[in-house]
Amino acid sequence: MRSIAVFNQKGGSGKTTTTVSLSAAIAEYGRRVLVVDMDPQGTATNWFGIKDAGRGIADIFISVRSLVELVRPTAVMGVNLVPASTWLLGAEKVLSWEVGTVQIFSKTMTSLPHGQWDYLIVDCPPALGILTANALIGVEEVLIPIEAHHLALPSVDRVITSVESLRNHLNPELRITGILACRVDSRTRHSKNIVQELRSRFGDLVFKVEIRENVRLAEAPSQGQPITLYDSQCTGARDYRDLAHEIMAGEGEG
Amino acid sequence: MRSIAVFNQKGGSGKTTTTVSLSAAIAEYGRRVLVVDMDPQGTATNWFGIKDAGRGIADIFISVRSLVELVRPTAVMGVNLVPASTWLLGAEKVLSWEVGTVQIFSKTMTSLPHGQWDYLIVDCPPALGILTANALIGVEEVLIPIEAHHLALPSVDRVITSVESLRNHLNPELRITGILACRVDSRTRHSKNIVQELRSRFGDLVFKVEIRENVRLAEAPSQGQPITLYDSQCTGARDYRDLAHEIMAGEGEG
Ligand SMILES: Nc1ncnc2c1ncn2[C@@H]1O[C@H](COP(=O)(O)OP(=O)(O)OP(=O)(O)O)[C@@H](O)[C@H]1O
Ligand SMILES: Nc1ncnc2c1ncn2[C@@H]1O[C@H](COP(=O)(O)OP(=O)(O)OP(=O)(O)O)[C@@H](O)[C@H]1O
Ligand SMILES: [Mg+2]
Ligand SMILES: [Mg+2]
Repeated sequence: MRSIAVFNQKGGSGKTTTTVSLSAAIAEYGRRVLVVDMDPQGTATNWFGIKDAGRGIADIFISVRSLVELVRPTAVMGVNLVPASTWLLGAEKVLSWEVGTVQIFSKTMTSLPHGQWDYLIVDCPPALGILTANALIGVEEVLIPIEAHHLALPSVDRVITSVESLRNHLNPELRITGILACRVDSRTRHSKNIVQELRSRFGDLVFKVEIRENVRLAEAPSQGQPITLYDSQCTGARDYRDLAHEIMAGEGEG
Repeated sequence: MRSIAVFNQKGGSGKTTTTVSLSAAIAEYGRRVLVVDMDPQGTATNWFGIKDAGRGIADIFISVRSLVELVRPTAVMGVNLVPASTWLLGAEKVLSWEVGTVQIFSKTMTSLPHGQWDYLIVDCPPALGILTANALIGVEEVLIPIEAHHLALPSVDRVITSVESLRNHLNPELRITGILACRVDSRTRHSKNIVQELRSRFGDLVFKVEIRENVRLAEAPSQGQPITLYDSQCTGARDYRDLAHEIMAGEGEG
């Protein structure tokens, strides 16, 4: 099973949009995907229309339930979800950076039955706190979305520095799946300039596919559907299918 | 002096863009503005072109320097800045939610000489952690920016709930300056629908002015200038001047 955390501490990078859209696109190709919502805001949980999340993922921190017990079905074929809830805020306040608390998630991942899912994708909150640290220590890959705007540029270096530090101390397997340019607005020169800057600074780390600005992606959560179901032929759906294809091409690399 | 925290835990709401643009617009009307960057990412600090921030605001938490000692000039007439730095990340990890740690900022605000500034505006990170709690307890008003997208809607109720709880327990003065619709894209029906939903749910709490999507706002930080200097006649500059005017009209209300 490939395990990917979607993270960038810059707010509004496209983390949740990427987690939900990519999961659905990968499932279309017949893979089985488990999404974990590690954001106390529960944006991905809301998007999948889960209303009665209970404590959700917080249960691995505040009681001793295992990850597999928290898995829910979704309306999207091939996609399961471990929901988030505001209980996560309480868990975060209680957890300190002591030894062991950052490995709670990676330990409970062993409760997942072997071979049941092909991909595990974790949506992270916009901060490198205890919750994100748990996600980054439990997975083997990090996907870094970034809005194609100047303000977001410094965030990529920060994430890469954090990944390197975690790799050196706590998770030697951790590698970067790629840097994903999001909300690329073909109408403005600014977006093009930023994507060019990303490619010249980070080379092959940047995905070939760019996710274009597409209002259908902003509308889809209002219907509780991923873009692949909400408007299957729009540019948003096509871009995320291309991303799924590019990521799946790397399956042998792990 | 009016003191306003710009906060929404939803990432990418337009907090930093509003803090920098509004401060510059208010200063154009002759008021003196002190900006405090409480976000460890230091997005506002970078935007103002401050390279040697030192520890910045973190010093009020990790040593006993007072706020007034940390004030810096900026290239914008009438605007001063207390910069942020990544030291804030260390401060956040060390601070616990014990009594007193959430009032550190409000205590040090008394070090500001009376009458030197007309407005204090605090840019908050996208989370209700110790740093944001300090900001919300130290100020008297909260301005809530929101991107005009469906995914952002639940964030407004959350902020209002947090404000009410802080008002009841720690800061009886705290009130909402207003809810600001940001990145309103006149080309899409979606944006219009979301703004309409905000107005029907929150009524007069929503500012009359809407900040339109304008790529010049995304470009301005690459030149280290607020929108009022970068492109004084663009819609971004005009919208934020209208916002400054609407906020200043409320000066007698405090
Ligand atoms: N390609 C796109 N086209 C149009 N809108 C988009 C696109 N990608 C994301 N958005 C919108 O941008 C905003 C930010 O996206 P999203 O919420 O997924 O980012 P995030 O990184 O998860 O934010 P947070 O930091 O709050 O977790 C949302 O309003 C979303 O609808
Ligand atoms: N009116 C606007 N028109 C176009 N782009 C905008 C506008 N307002 C903000 N932006 C862009 O949207 C993105 C998010 O804005 P900003 O960084 O100010 O939000 P934030 O709430 O401070 O984010 P964070 O949660 O990371 O602190 C930035 O890339 C910014 O350039
Ligand atoms: Mg998100
Ligand atoms: Mg910001």
